[in-house]
Amino acid sequence: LVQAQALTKTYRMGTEVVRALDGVDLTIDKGELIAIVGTSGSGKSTLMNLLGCLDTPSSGSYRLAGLPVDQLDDEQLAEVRNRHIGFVFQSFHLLPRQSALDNVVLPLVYRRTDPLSPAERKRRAREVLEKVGLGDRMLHKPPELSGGQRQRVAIARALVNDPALLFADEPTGNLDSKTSEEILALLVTLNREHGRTVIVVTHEPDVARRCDRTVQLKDGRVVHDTRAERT
Amino acid sequence: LVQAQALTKTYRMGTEVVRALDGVDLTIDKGELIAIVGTSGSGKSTLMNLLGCLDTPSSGSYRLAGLPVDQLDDEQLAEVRNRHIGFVFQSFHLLPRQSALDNVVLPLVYRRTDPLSPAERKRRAREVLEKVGLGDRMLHKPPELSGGQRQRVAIARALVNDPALLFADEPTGNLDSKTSEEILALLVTLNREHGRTVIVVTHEPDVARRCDRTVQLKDGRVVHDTRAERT
Ligand SMILES: Nc1ncnc2c1ncn2[C@@H]1O[C@H](COP(=O)(O)OP(=O)(O)OP(=O)(O)O)[C@@H](O)[C@H]1O
Ligand SMILES: Nc1ncnc2c1ncn2[C@@H]1O[C@H](COP(=O)(O)OP(=O)(O)OP(=O)(O)O)[C@@H](O)[C@H]1O
Ligand SMILES: [Mg+2]
Ligand SMILES: [Mg+2]
Repeated sequence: LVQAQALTKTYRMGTEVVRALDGVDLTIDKGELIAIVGTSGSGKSTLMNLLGCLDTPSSGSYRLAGLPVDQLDDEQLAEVRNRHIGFVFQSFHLLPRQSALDNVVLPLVYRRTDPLSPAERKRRAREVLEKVGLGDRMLHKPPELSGGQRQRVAIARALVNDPALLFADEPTGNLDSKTSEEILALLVTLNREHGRTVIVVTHEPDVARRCDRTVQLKDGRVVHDTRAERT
Repeated sequence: LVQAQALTKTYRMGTEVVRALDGVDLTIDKGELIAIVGTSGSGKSTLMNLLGCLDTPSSGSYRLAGLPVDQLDDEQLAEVRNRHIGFVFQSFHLLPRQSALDNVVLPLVYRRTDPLSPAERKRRAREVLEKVGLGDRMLHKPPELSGGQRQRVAIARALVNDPALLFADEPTGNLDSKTSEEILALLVTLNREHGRTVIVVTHEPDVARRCDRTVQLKDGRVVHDTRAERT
């Protein structure tokens, strides 16, 4: 499903060069449940943004479901992102002046293939907000929610279009262990029962333990991949 | 040092009333190292904002170092916050267009008692940024930093004025275990060697375990306080 080869991402800061990603090769099959781990600054979010088609590499190639992503035009990319990819951002990126419900409805509004009525959109958004335990907070706006509640709105928004490929960048960073466990169970169900490919960046060993495979980054490179052990 | 009695914080959302804090009594002595725990939405950040003089309660009283906080004027409050209180926000609140260094220098710029020269401010800001492992990222702006790096800039900024009272709202939520450990060691040192009062909201049992006392919130109230056990 995902084939990344020799991916790099460099930033120029004056005379300094920051190699956020320094040559990453990664192959992910359909239906995998993968944890991406590594210390702060090791390149995890940068990698996720490339794989989720939210950013372009400085060099290297990336194919998604066989399609070379760098050859898609903006419209095609937007459609891929909307229908096939769900993304939970490390910093949430919610619209501060819209309610939780409206934030979660948004990806459904942007849908082009097989569009839904406003009533059906609201119904689906409510359903996924209840799944993450926010049934009684749907009308609150982000500034009227706790940190962990905002994180869960971001998760709900990523799930509402029922994407084949879910990227979650530290989805439990702001959650207590009980709520973390609920979110984790949700991700595992998506993978086991619905066959979704789920890629989770996490700092928590318990979360990584529940995944089938762990890929470890360090200084912008893959330094360990548990899948490689079995071959 | 901190004496909170019957603190409440309610929000009106149309016909609904949200009791973010529902009657909290809490006494904290100088030099304590306390963990505040509880599920997502239980009122931890709300409590921290009240204790850190960033917000006012709906009812109840709060004395800080013997002074009734609600009787201080805006100027006095601002001075207390600047010189005596350090606050690490759950959502960081960094200035996005300023470098990490300038973000950390800011509390020193606002200092009225015993002001510092611009050169000395920069020196102190650099020193604390190095303490949190960001020596090579000082000129990056928040959008040019990873999530965990932004969290550490927020921590550095809270420490730079060497406050007597430090509030840290989930300071390791975006950090891997190694970096978390470094930050935790820093907080313990502040408490043990410098006598600072440190109050940490945390979801991680390892962090709470290192504190001398744990206060647990649930639905806006204190439901458990390990200090009460010893009396
Ligand atoms: N401005 C507001 N208006 C309405 N409700 C609010 C507002 N701010 C907070 N709340 C509600 O108050 C409750 C407590 O919020 P608080 O941020 O203190 O929780 P928390 O314990 O810090 O949670 P987390 O662990 O998720 O950060 C939450 O249920 C939240 O929805
Ligand atoms: N726009 C940018 N300009 C310059 N450097 C950047 C930029 N974005 C990221 N970096 C740097 O690239 C490195 C990797 O960042 P990235 O956000 O991928 O780390 P991460 O593994 O997600 O870390 P964390 O666990 O703290 O979230 C970091 O050292 C960061 O400072
Ligand atoms: Mg990150
Ligand atoms: Mg909070």
